[in-house]
Amino acid sequence: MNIFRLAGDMTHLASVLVLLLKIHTIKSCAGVSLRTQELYAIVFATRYLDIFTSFVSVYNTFMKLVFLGSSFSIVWYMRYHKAVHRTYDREQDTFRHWFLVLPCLVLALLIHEKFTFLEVLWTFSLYLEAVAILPQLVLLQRTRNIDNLTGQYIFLLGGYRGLYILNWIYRYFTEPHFVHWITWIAGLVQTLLYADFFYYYFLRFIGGRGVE
Amino acid sequence: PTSTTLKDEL
Repeated sequence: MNIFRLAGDMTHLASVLVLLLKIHTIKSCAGVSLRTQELYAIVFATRYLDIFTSFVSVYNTFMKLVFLGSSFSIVWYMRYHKAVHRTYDREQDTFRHWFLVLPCLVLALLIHEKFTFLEVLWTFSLYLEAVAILPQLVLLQRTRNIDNLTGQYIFLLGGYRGLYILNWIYRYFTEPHFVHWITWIAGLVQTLLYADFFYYYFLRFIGGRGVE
Repeated sequence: PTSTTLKDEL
């Protein structure tokens, strides 16, 4: 564990808590894409399949449970909780996210580090996470103005993988033979997809107004 | 060379 990875995990945790705070306290998911949340639930479900078979640390297992629990409960809230579901913008959240799942699965079957069931699904979760934010970014452009909580959520979610990239650079220089191109490229693509959001976020943030 | 792993990451 290094400071970049810890910062990345805490940023990721913060993004999840901000979204849960918004949905649970003000019972609103306005501006939030259910499709992105569904993709993230699949990402965690396929990435943490080894949660019961390989123990890394209490921290690791705890965080996996938090991410699994929060992603599925957010999907549940947005789908089935009456008050929250009412604030879901179904007409605007129309990105065909299932079209992202198959290509990621095919790509994982073609490009992976080891051809085992767990490894292929783990690689699939990397590719899927890289594009999982697309429905949310499309929704963002359609709804123009979003509230601060949603803006913070997207900012933190985009930032965590950027911190992971710093973690990989650090590990590359400190651990011999630490080379994982698949993860590095997927992480880079994921972070670059947020580039224009970050641009507008900082413009608005510096301007002191909401994210538009 | 000992292959490093990413499975200790989230």
